[in-house]
Amino acid sequence: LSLLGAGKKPAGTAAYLGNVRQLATQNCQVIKGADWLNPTTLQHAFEARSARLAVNCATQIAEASNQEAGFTELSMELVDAARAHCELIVVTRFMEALKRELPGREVKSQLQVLCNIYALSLITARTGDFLVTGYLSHEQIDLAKAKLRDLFRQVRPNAVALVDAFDHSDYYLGSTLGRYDGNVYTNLYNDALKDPMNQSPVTEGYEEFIRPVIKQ
Amino acid sequence: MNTLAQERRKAEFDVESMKVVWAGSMEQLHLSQRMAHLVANDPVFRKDFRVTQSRPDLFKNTLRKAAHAWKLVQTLRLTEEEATKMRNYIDEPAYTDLHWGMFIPSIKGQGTEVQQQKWLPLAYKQAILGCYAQTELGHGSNVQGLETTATFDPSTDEFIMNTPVLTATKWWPGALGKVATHAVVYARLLTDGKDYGVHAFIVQIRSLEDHQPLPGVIVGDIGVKFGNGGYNTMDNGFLRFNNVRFPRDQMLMRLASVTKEGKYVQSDVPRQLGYGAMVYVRKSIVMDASNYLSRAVTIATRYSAVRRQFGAQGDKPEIQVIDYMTQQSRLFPLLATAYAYRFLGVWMAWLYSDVMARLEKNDFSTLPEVHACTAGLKSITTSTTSDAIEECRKLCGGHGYLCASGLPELYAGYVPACTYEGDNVVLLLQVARFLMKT
Repeated sequence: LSLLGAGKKPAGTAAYLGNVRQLATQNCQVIKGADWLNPTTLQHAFEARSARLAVNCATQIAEASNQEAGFTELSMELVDAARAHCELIVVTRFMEALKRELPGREVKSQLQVLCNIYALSLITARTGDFLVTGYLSHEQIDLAKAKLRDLFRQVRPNAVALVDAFDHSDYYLGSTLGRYDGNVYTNLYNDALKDPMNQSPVTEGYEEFIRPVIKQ
Repeated sequence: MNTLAQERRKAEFDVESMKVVWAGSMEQLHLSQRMAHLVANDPVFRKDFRVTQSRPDLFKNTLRKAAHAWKLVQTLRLTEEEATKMRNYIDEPAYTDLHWGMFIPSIKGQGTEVQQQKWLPLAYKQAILGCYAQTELGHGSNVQGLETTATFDPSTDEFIMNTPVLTATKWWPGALGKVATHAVVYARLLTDGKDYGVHAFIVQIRSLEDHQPLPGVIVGDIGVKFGNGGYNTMDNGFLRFNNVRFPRDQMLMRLASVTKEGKYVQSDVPRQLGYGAMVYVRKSIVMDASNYLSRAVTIATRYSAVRRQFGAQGDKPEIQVIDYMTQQSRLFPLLATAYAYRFLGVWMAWLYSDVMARLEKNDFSTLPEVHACTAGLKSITTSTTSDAIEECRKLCGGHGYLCASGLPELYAGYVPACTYEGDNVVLLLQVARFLMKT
């Protein structure tokens, strides 16, 4: 980060750091009635969070008498900054994937809903990062939560079909609860009857350990 | 009509098209379906009694499955891609994962042309079975701290491998305990009176006649691991060397070599080429994360639709738990995450191809970033997925704790990902170091 002032341009997944001045100063623009689901808004939020956490760490390390000791001292904050950078990558990769042609009725719109859920659920789960860096206000976080509830309602009728699309067979899942036919309780009961513990009505060990206790 | 059939009628999108998106292409979808069908309909691959088996029975059954799978590969003339898919659907950690996933790639990546010609044909037909012995009892993520030594003896043109202290005992490598005949062993290279640091060597550890450990080799299984099933199907092992001698040409010499006279020679091949294998492994780990997560989410979603709790009014049934906002707020972000990781995996596959193409042209410019961000992505995807499987278990209420739910075994099989190929927090610090340098 200290090299940025010398005009060195970061590339790849760290390219956003080239815009660090704007990311560090411009807070989230979302207000009531405005759209949290604008991809630019979402991406800016994740970039700002990552850049601000990284700059905070870099500043403190630069101020330490010994850089390596400063790195060790700040390791907890550095882990948060690294996580923020990686989560930004996941969000932007999801957004990028939706820019290409995706054939099939409403396939893209369903994935768009999921992409928004992914991004907004991360924002609400990591509110600490967004608040401590001053990027979001409490009101903006409330708006994000409200939008998330809307999105949950949209995904609800499609939830079972969305997991069917993973195309996992019953054999592969190995789960009575997750059976494709949904016939859960009959199978749980029948499987229990077949359990080795139920091969005889009276357990091994009755004569040796249970009967003496009862008959004492 | 049952509950899930009713749910499926509500869908607002084309599920078959979404299957293609998830699989990557129509060809991939058909390939997956063929291999899934092949495995599911073969009684040898039965897995429903896995959690009630003793460890020795469990392990022996895994050996049976691996041998049967190998027979199928040969009789059905499966391609490498088909065989890989089949191993995935067998859904059981086995020695073959390390043989094909670590041992062979190590020889390809670090062996010279001559070494590859000697060892790869043997490995491809499984005339030798290999593992990847890096981690030691006292050193995991810190590879530079490894203590096993390989000392060159010019008088016999051999290396002598030793385990000088208890903490240098190789510990954890899959397939090492009971199966592997050979290992790629990481050890400090000592020659010409100097320590040249950690290098890789191919060492035979068991006889090819009777499978007995060779003289000077102490090898065994490290014991029972977490959960029923899970990685208990794998013979993670320990290994100690007491003056084990092997020919000089069994040092993997693509990046550096030792002459007959004991001189250490750095090759022209850039050391960075070795990083390609690491990117490949991490790309596979991210793909695995989406796979495991999608399985847990499938179970939790379907059961949340079937299960009804509270809220019955008049003749109406109780409410499906999937209709509760508390259930949705925990489940739907995980569903979204499974898809997010799928697309991330696709991008990482591209990143791997890109970095390999650049490395071939001696362009190392993107390597620090790729190295760091794949480390970080491995870290966050595996941590999130293991937490998510546990969350899905809780989303299924008490029944999620039954092995019949499939979730305990899924969890036991997945959580090691948080600590293998680098501890997750240590990996995040690697990303942080890259960010600070940027």
